[in-house]
Amino acid sequence: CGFSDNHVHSSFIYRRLRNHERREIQREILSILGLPHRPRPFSPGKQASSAPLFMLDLYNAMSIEEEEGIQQPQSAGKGYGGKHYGGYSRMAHYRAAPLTSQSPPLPPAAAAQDTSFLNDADMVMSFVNLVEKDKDFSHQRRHYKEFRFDLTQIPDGEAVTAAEFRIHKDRGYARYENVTLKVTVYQVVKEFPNKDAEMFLLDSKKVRASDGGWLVFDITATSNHWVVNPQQNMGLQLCVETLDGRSINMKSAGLVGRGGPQSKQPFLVAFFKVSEVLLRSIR
Amino acid sequence: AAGGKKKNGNRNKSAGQQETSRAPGAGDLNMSEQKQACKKHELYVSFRDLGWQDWIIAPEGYAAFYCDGECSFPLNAHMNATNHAIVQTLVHLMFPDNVPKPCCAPTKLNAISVLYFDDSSNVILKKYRNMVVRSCGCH
Repeated sequence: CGFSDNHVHSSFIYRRLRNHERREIQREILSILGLPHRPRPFSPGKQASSAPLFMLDLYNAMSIEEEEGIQQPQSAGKGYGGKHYGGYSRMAHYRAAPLTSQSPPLPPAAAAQDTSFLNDADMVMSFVNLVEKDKDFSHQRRHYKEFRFDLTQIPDGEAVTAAEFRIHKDRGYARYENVTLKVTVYQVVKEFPNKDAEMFLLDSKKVRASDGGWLVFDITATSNHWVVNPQQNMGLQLCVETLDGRSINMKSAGLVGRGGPQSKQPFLVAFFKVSEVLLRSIR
Repeated sequence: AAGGKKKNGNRNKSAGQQETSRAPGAGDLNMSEQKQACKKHELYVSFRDLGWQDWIIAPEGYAAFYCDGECSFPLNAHMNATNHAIVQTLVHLMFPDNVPKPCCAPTKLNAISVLYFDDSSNVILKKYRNMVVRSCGCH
């Protein structure tokens, strides 16, 4: 008589929900998801954008972990909760390896061999780039691009444990064929009307102009800072220069901005750990 | 259990009467009265049927199981006689006139992940632990 695993296919008859049943179930599920109402996302064709595609890979990886219930080897370092997550940084390192023309297109993050940090996360959120126009020129003749993300939509009780800025790079213009470029991301600390903004260097990568794929920049500290001080969120600046310090514009370096295809739009993705356990009331 | 107590308390009662105090075994009830034993039932929730496929990216729906059914003797794997006697004694000490009735409820729960858009078209992947019933039993 063991009741524990008798999954009996009940005779539950499949039928259309009546209107009041549908509303009742919708209300119940929204309360489980912790949503005040059902979201109404605006952008058409959004499913094919870069962020949803990336997130769908993570979802599939997470679902496989759940189905197989495989115990993830504890990630090296201090594990997930510590300052340095072996899994995550190893993964970030893995994905940030310089792109080479021989390197296969980067597998989706989820496919990376070490997704233990993903398994530790309670929530992952991707943010669309809000900057309407791509500024591409500075006062000191320095080319740069601006990116803004609204991190105020984060549900209460979530703490950022890892965050990355992802921008796609196509092959650069032929004239830079064998040139090595340095792509640098800064946090904008203070803006001024008639001179360049004050900035804080976050991360930089060296890539060959002829390479293609996703560039991943770790911006965990900045994201945490913006969540705690949303008024100080002035966005990111990205610039590209040759190794001898000459600034070149994004397009000729092959970096894809807002003008590029939906599937290659830059976005920010943040991993969260719930700081307090949200208990669902029994119904 | 109450029947059992009466049976022990009045030994001199005729065997026939004792028969009536025995908890009815499954075989004694006719089909209409026999309630189903505690088990897991499936309730598939389709987000498409709810008209939500424009903002929920994955999954398309999920099997939301629920537990229902009668918890009576014979005991199951979780409530062996010793545990039952302990529960019985403890409850009796606290509420002498209550007869504890085991209830049909989840014994194992699974997590479920949902991928959806928020109002600003940001994408949220959230894991809900202990959300889906995996197995039921008598508590």
